[in-house]
Amino acid sequence: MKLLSLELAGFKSFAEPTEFKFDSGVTGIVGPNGCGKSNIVDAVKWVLGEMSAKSLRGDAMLDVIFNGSGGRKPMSMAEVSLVFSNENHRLPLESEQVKITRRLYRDATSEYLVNNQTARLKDIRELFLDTGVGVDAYSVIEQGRVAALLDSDSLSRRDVFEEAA
Amino acid sequence: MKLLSLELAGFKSFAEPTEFKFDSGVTGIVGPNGCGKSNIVDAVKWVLGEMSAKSLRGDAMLDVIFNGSGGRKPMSMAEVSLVFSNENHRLPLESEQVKITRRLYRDATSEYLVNNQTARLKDIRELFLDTGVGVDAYSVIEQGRVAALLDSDSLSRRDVFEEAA
Amino acid sequence: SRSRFSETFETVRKEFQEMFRKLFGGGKADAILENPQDILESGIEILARPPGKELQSISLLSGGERALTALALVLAIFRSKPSPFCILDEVDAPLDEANTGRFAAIIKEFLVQSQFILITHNKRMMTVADILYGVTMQEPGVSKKVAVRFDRGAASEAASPAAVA
Amino acid sequence: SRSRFSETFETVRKEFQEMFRKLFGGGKADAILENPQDILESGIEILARPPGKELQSISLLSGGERALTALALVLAIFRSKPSPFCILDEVDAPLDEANTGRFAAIIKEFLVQSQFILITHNKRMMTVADILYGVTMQEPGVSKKVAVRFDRGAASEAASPAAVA
Ligand SMILES: Nc1ncnc2c1ncn2[C@@H]1O[C@H](COP(=O)(O)OP(=O)(O)OP(=O)(O)O)[C@@H](O)[C@H]1O
Ligand SMILES: Nc1ncnc2c1ncn2[C@@H]1O[C@H](COP(=O)(O)OP(=O)(O)OP(=O)(O)O)[C@@H](O)[C@H]1O
Ligand SMILES: [Mg+2]
Ligand SMILES: [Mg+2]
Repeated sequence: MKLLSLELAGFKSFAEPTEFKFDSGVTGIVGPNGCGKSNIVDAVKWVLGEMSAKSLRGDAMLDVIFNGSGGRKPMSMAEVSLVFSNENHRLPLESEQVKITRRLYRDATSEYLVNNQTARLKDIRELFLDTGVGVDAYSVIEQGRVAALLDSDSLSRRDVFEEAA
Repeated sequence: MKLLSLELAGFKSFAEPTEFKFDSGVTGIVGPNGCGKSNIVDAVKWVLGEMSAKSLRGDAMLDVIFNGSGGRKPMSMAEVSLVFSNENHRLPLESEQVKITRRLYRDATSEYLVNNQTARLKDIRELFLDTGVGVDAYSVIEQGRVAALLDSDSLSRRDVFEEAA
Repeated sequence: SRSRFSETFETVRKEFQEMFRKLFGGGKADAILENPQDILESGIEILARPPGKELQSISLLSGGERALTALALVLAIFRSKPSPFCILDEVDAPLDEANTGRFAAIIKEFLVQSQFILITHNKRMMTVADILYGVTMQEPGVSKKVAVRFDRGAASEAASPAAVA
Repeated sequence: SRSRFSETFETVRKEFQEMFRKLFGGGKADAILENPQDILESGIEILARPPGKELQSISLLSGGERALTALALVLAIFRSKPSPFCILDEVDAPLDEANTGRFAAIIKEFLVQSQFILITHNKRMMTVADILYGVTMQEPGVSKKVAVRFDRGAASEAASPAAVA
C-alpha cells in the first residue's frame, strides 16, 4: 500500500486545484514562511477524518475553506483527496487504487467518498483500521510538536505504544 | 545601566568558573546541541530570583547544581553573579557597579549577595523594581517559547502590558 | 492606575503596528482591548494581517508568521519601556531567510537603549553580533566557553565553534 | 490484550534503544513500565542519556536533545509497526548540523517500508529528498506548487523556491 498522490481544491490557501504526486522514497516540501506548507499537512489530517477544528489551527471547521484574498472571493467548498495504491489489497477493496475524498460546503454539510462513491466517515476509519494510517497515528508530526511525545505524562505516552500494538 | 558580565560556577553544566563579558551591542552565543547555551539563560533567570525549578527545566531546585559527568564528581554548590554598570545610579546604590550573586548548596540553603554583602531575595527584587529587569519580565524569551505570547488567552496577555506600565 | 495603563497600552499598540509592518515588510497589525469600558480588567486581543492576505484569526497564521508577530509585540513593549538587556534563545528557528534578514536588521535599531544576547544556529543572525561566544563540551558533560573566529565574508562553517581550535 | 501489548512494548523498547544510539552517535536510552504488575494500565517512563553525560531527568535535556530523543521514539514505533507514510513538519528546526546529518542518514534506512514527506527550511535535509516541491504565493494569499531545481553539489540558494522561475 503506497501513497500515490494528494489533491487539494479550495482547502485553506490552496484556492486552485493542486496535485502533489508522491514518489516511493522521500518527498521534500520547501518554501517561505506562510506560503502553505503546513496547510498540506492539515489537508492530510482532514481527509483522514480529523474532526477538531482546533487541531487544524482554526476556530471553526469552515476555516478550512478558502477564505478569499486580494482579488479572489471566498470559495464555497473545500475538497481534498488522497490516492493509495492497493495492489496487495491491504485495504479491503477490489480496486488497484483507492481514493478517499472529503468535502465541506459553506452551509457546513460534508461529504466523504471512497473511489468516488458516497461513504461515511465511519467507512473511511474502518478502511484504515490497523494500517497505521489515521488521524491520531504517530505518522504525522505537526510543526513545533516533535517533543510533545516526551512532554506528555507517562500515561498518555501509552497511547502511542497502544497505537502500534 | 548596562549589563557588564555574567559569572557561573557549578551551575548546571558549567562546572568550571566561566565569565561572559557583554559588549554594549549584540552578543551572539553559538554551539552544538546540548553544549550549555540555554543553561546560560537559566543562569540569568536564576540569579534574578527565579523560584520555580520547573521553569529552569528541573524537577527540584537542586538540579541547578553541577551533577557530575565522566570523571568529575557532583559539586556541592552552584553560584551565579550578574554585574551591571551603575554610573547613572538608576539602581538605588552608591557604587559605580552593582553585582548580584545567588548561591545554592547541596543542603538546600541559599544565599543572595549584593556587592558581596549578604542580602535577601526581597532586596534584589526591590533593587530592580521598575527597570524592566526581573524574572517575569518580557526581556527573556526562552527556547521554543517565542509564540507563547500569542498562544496565551487575552487576559494573561494583559500581564505583559502591565509589566511595561 | 487607569490612566497609566491606558497610556502604556496606546504606546505599545502604536509601536506594535510599526514593528509588525517593518518585520513583515508590509501588512497590518493591532492590539485591541476586548472590553474598553473596563480598562483595568479587560483582556487584549491581537489582530495580525500579513502582507497580501485577508485578516483572519491569529490561530491560522503559519509557524513563522506567529513567531514574527510575537517578536513584533516583544519589541514594541521594549520600545515603550526599554529594559537594559534582552535575551532571545533561538527565536529565529521558525523564520525563513527573508524574515531572518529583516529581524536581524531591526535588532540594530534597538542597540541605543538595550543590549541583546542572541542564542542562534543561524549564520545570518550571527553576522549581527558584535561579539560571538562559542560554547562546547570538549570534556564530556562540561560546558566550556571558547573564542569564535567569524569570517563575515563567507559567513562560513567557521562560525560553528567546533571549527575553533 | 496483555500479551499483545507487552510484545509490542518490548519491540518498541529495543528499537528505541537502537535508534537513540544511532541518532546521537552513542549514549543510551530506555522505555520503562512504571508499574510492570499492571501492564494494561501502567504509564511509560522514558530515560535518555546523551553520549558523555550522566543520566538525568529528561526535562533537563536541551531543545535539540529532546527533539532527537522524540524522533528516536517515533522511528522506533515506525519500525515495530510500519505505516505506509510519515509526514514530518520542520522536525529538524532545533537540530544542529551534526544531528541533522545523522537524522537525514537514518531516514534512508526506512524507505523500504514507508514513504516520508519532509517539510524543511534546512538545505542538508533537502539533499535527502528524491523529489522536491516548492510552494510559493506568487498571487498574494494563494498557494501554488512550483518545480524546484536542486543543485546537489552546492546545496545552494537554488533550493529556495524563490529562485525558481
Ligand atoms: N481558509 C483559508 N483561506 C485562505 N488562507 C488561509 C486559510 N487558512 C489558512 N490560510 C493561510 O495560510 C497561511 C499559513 O500557511 P501555512 O501554515 O501552511 O504556512 P507554512 O508554509 O507552513 O509557513 P511556515 O514556514 O511559517 O511554517 C496563513 O497565512 C493563513 O492566512
Ligand atoms: N545540574 C546539571 N549538571 C550537569 N549537567 C546538566 C545539569 N543540568 C543540565 N545539564 C545538562 O545540560 C545540557 C543541556 O544544556 P542546554 O539546554 O543549555 O543545551 P543547548 O546548548 O541549549 O542545546 P540546544 O542547541 O539543543 O538547545 C543537558 O545535556 C543536561 O544534561
Ligand atoms: Mg509551517
Ligand atoms: Mg537550547
